[in-house]
Order: sequence, then C-alpha cells, then structure tokens
Amino acid sequence: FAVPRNTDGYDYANYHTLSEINSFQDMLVAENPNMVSKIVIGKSYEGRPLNVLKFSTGGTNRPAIWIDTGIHSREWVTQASGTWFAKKIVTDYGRDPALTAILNKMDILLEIVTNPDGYAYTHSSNRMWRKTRKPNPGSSCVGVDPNRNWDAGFGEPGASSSPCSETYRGPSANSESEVKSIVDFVKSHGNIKAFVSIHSYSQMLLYPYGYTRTPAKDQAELHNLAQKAITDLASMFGTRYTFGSIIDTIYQASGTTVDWTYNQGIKYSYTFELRDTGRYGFILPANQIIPTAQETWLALMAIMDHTFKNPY
Amino acid sequence: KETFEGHQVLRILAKDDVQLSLIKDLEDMIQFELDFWRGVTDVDSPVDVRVPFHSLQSVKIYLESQNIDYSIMIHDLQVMLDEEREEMQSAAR
Repeated sequence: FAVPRNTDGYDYANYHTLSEINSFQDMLVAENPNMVSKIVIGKSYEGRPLNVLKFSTGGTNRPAIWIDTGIHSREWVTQASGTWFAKKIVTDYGRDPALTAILNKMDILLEIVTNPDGYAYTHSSNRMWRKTRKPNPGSSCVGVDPNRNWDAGFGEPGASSSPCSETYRGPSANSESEVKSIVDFVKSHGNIKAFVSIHSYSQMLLYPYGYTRTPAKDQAELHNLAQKAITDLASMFGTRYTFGSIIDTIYQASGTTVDWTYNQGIKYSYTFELRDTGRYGFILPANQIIPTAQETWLALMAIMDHTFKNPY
Repeated sequence: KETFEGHQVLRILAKDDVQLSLIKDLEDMIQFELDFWRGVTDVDSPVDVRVPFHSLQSVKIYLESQNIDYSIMIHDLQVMLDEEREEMQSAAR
C-alpha cells in the first residue's frame, strides 16, 4: 500500500479510512505550522479523538467560521469534500484575494469527521450506518441520530423516540459526546459567526428553523445569501440546488444542529445536502468527489465572504 | 460484516398529497425495515428508500396497488458496495 508522504500526494479523488484521514490532518498541520493546528475538542463514545482543524493567521479568539462534514457517517462524499476543503484553504491563502482577506481577519474551524465511530463502522461493519455507536440501555438497537440530539426543540415532532429508528433523538439533548463536544466548544469559543454543517445527498442549502414554523428573525438575509450561494455553486457544473428553511423545504425536524447554533446567536447557520446523481445515493462514485467539493467550495466562499463583509 | 445482497433502492414519485401520505405510511411499517435515504417531503421531490430483500415483494405490491410510480434506482446494493470496496483497494494499491 502506498502511504502518501505529504498532502500533495494524498489521493483526493478516492475515499479513505478514518486513519488515513487522520494522517492527512496531521500532515497538513506539520506542513503548515504557522497556519493550521489541530484541536481535540473531545472524544467519541468509543474513545476516538474529535479533531478540529483550525486555520488561523494570527490573533487571539478571532471571529470564526465553523464547517463540519459528515455527522451522518455513511455520507462519505462529505468527509472526502472536507479533506479537499482543508487542502484548498492552505493552497488558496495568499492566492485567492477573497479567502486571503477572510483569513487575515477570521479563523476557519473544520471538523472533517464529525462522527468518527460511525465512520469507522461504515468501513468495517455496515456501510449504511448513519448514527453514533453508543448503546441504548434496554434496547438492542445502537446509536443516536446526532442531527436530532441538539438542544433546539429537542423531543418535539420531527425526531423519533425509538432507539431502533434512524432518526432516534437520544435520551436527552447533548447525550452524544460527538454533539456535546461541539456544544461546549462553541460556547467556550464565543465568537463563531457562521456555522455550516454539511451532509449529503439531496442538493439543498437550508437555514433555520426545522423544529418550528416561526421564521428565523434573519430569514430574509439568510434566504438571499442561500440564493447567492447556490447560484455560485451552479456556475461550475450546473448542479441545481433548492434552498429555504428546513421545515419549509424538507420536513419538520427537531433537535438539529443549525437550529441550535442559530439560537446561540450564530446568524449565518446553514446546513448543506450535497449532490445527488439520482443513481447512487450514498454510494456516490469516487470520481464525483472532486467535482462535488469544487462546486460546494464556491457556495462556502459565498457564505464566508458574506460573513466577513457583514460583521455583527 | 453486514451485507446487503438483494437490497434495492427504490425511487418513488408521488402524484399528489394522497399518494404522498400513503408513502409516508411506509415509514411506520417497521416490519419492512426500510431505510429512507431521501424522506417524504413534497410531490416534486422523489423519495428514495432502501428495501431489504425480504420486504421487496410486499413493498412493491403496496406501491403498485396504490398506483404509486416507482423505479429501481439501485438493483442490488451489495454489488455496488463490492465495486466501491474494490475501487478503494485498487486506489490504495
């Protein structure tokens, strides 16, 4: 087996195991010591580190943009896209004026494998696994849907109370260490201005809320920015996205990530559903990783640039 | 290792809200052990659902008896998973 010796040799066009992604992250840190650092924000249920890459050009506690990929473990194209984003950030800094301006004032925080237990399980035991791996007392069914476990409308309609359901919300909000670790980090950081949680696959860009029909107070701005982001995304390969609030665009969903972040005061809270060829679902062929990442990057840049230019 | 021989992924298209509701009823039929890849939203959005081999006949009969259109998006999931694994191993080599 060929093990890449640096991040230039990493194969971005193929799927990788958790250990390979972890090695990639360590290499990126080693190659860019003045810009990239690795923060371990906690541990998964099975004891794996929850790694966040911090891209920073200096300062202390700068305003920050959070991006996480693949909280539902079987969505491999998201973790693969996250890896590509990490390399893109270090490559484009100093070359792309917009990204350079952002990084000169703000930090970017990137959690590439948000649910490492689940991701490892998809490689070893069940490719279709999407939840965490924590056992549920009194049930033979394992795991919680980490996108129903946040303290935003937790337990309301739009999540299941059955441990055997794919949308099981868990026994209580933040019961999953993968969620609680982000909650603690976001609260202690206190200066995160945009939060983008990336999933696949339905080709959507969504903003709060999911648990209530009450519009977010910034809905008009979030809507316009979503439109700009998906227009930029479509400019590369013509991929068409829908956009809107979670509850209006898909269905009522309670306990979701971006509803919580928005209620914490992070105005630019979005959740992505990346591309869908309509033929493969979660088994998206590896040759679509880079196109997916490339087009998504344009939308991310739109959100990051808007956040940078509209401080609050 | 859990395998998915004979599992199919169906793409279901509702014509109206009545059919949408009938598709949503499938979510509650836990004996089918369905895995909704794309959930029920509106008539403009397809529903993708992974159906285990043991439920295929029942689910298809249910859909056909309600005159609900569907197509087979993935004929045998395990075949695709085997191809994916082979591709990864080949790339690693």
